[in-house]
Amino acid sequence: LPTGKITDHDVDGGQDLDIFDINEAAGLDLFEGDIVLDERQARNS
Amino acid sequence: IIGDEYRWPTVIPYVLEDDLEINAKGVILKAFEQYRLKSCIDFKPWSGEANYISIFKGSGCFSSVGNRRVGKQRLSIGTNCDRIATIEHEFLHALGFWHEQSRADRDDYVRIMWDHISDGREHNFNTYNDTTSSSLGVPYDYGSMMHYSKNAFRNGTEPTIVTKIPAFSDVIGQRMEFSDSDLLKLNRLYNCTQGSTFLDSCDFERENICGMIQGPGDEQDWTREMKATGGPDTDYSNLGKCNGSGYFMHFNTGTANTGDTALLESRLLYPKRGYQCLQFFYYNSAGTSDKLKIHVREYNSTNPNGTLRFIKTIDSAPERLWQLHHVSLDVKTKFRVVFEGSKEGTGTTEGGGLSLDDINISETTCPEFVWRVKNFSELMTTTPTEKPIYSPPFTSKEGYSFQMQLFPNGVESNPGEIAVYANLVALEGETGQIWPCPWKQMTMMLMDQNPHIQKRMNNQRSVTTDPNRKITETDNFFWDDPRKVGPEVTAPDGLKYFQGPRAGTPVYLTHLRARSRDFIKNGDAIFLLSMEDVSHLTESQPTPATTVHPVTTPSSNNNCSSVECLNDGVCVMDEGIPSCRCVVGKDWWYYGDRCERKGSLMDKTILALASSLSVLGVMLVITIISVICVKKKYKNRDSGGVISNTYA
Repeated sequence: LPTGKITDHDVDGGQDLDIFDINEAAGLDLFEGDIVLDERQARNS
Repeated sequence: IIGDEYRWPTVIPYVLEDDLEINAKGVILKAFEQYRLKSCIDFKPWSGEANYISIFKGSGCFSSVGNRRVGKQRLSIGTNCDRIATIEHEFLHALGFWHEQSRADRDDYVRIMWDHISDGREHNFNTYNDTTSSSLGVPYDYGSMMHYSKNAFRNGTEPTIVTKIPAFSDVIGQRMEFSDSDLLKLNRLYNCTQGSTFLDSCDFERENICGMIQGPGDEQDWTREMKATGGPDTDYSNLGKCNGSGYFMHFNTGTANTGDTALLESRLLYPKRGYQCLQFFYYNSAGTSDKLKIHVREYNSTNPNGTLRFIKTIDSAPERLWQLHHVSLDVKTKFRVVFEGSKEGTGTTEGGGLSLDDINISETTCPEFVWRVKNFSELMTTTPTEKPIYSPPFTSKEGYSFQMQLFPNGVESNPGEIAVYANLVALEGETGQIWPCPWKQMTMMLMDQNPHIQKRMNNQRSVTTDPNRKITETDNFFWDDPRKVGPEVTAPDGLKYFQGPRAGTPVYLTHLRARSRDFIKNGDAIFLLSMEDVSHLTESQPTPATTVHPVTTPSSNNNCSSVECLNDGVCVMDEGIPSCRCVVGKDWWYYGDRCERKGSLMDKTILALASSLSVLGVMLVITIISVICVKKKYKNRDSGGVISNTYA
């Protein structure tokens, strides 16, 4: 098809971001990357 | 995680918080559908239950592990987390699963490259012993969606996880769908015996043909074959690759008489939802006028022997190809699906007929559109980067047309990966739409053509038309009428239309993954496309904060309608008695019959300090009094006596 160049929108900014990359980029330092611990678990870990 | 206290009920109450992106809300609902299809886990909008999962848009994708029994348990689906596998992954955490790499036996299967891990992130590679975490008797699973990806937490360019079997090095960290082992573990943990919305699947590999029967009142039978004269040469499940297997059902119209019919009926099925999707592969090598019709035989108390109801005729010209078909059903009582082959043409020939394989019946909605990309395997290697293949335009129920753009060899930014985009289309004569297009979710799903619907790991991405989104650096709306914001194009068949801007991803799937499983069968790929209206998801779901009386049963006096829980508390029926469940924070909580009092850790500290000081004060007073008394006593004795030397 003879299309002109039209504006794209790349979801995820066009990157193959895994859960851990997304959280790291957001400045999160969660347990194992994406786990929220309660106080008791945090103490144990 | 070991411990019954961490389990949820099999029907999990949820709240979609208002801050979630609309696309994310739609994908969350799709993830719930996968849970329903593949396990007994179901989800229902929260209606006053004590514990529920509240999904919100946090700064990333995260969850707690298991049911923490805190009332509102939050799960974040933030920006870039709106992928079905990411959502399923976070919900598996919430259901009680840790990451696969933290299993006690992890080191038997992968090597952790400690030198390649970022400083301070080593703790993410701890393992749990089998008193804390159980693998439920399921072998270590490289294909689990709960596995880390090989580069997780790395400090440079080298991977942090190396699989001991090299073939799995690029398999770990898949974010497509549940693996078989993920489902086995989930179903074991929650004692599931079947999927909530699954009804039947048959690939005809077993002689009992899954309990299907030859219908009454017909002249011919369907027969179980490996090959038929006139086609097909092989079945679809195995494509004839395995010796001694590869069966399908065939109605030979070549030898039948004009007017003959053959009925093939499924076993009895028991619907719960009232709507179903029948999916099957169909090979038509019969005459052009021979037909395949779909009926349902419905049973109820007035018709114990069942009544046949016609659904539709499969409209498909003879072609040397197994074609995928979907039929939407709306059955509410016990039923069978009936395939009726009929010979309408005249004369007998040696071969040819109607063939069926890989039948699946589930209580789900059917995909709206099927786009088969022939020779996709070859296209991945021969198509230049940046060169798209366009699907034909598809028109949704609401009258919007769209198409998919497929880049088999990727785009400039990511060559060698499959890229997919969706765009709106304006066809000639189309009128009546609202522009910019409001809240339509377009889903592009590459079908894993495994014969069994519950074992499929489809790859899908969705984009939603946000009517407020603008094209960068312009005043035009992105999802406006393509006649206004897009060029006119002409398809190879001469069809002219306007093509709007496109949204999608250049990293849809790697070639390696695309060549895995059954994404490509006989060289072809099948994309299942849909455009669903998700505008209802812009509305708020009732939450504890907005609902004072979540559970009400007007007919009864002894219920939550007579109880008012304060401070966002929730009324629940506890063994028939209404009681308030109060909101709890990290270091504070509400309590009392109506959650009218607030407590906090600081209150407790002050109380403890005050008590200690009081006790100290009382002890001090007692000591002082005692000292004074003793002093007084001895003073009195001194002053009353006469001391003299009586022996002098």
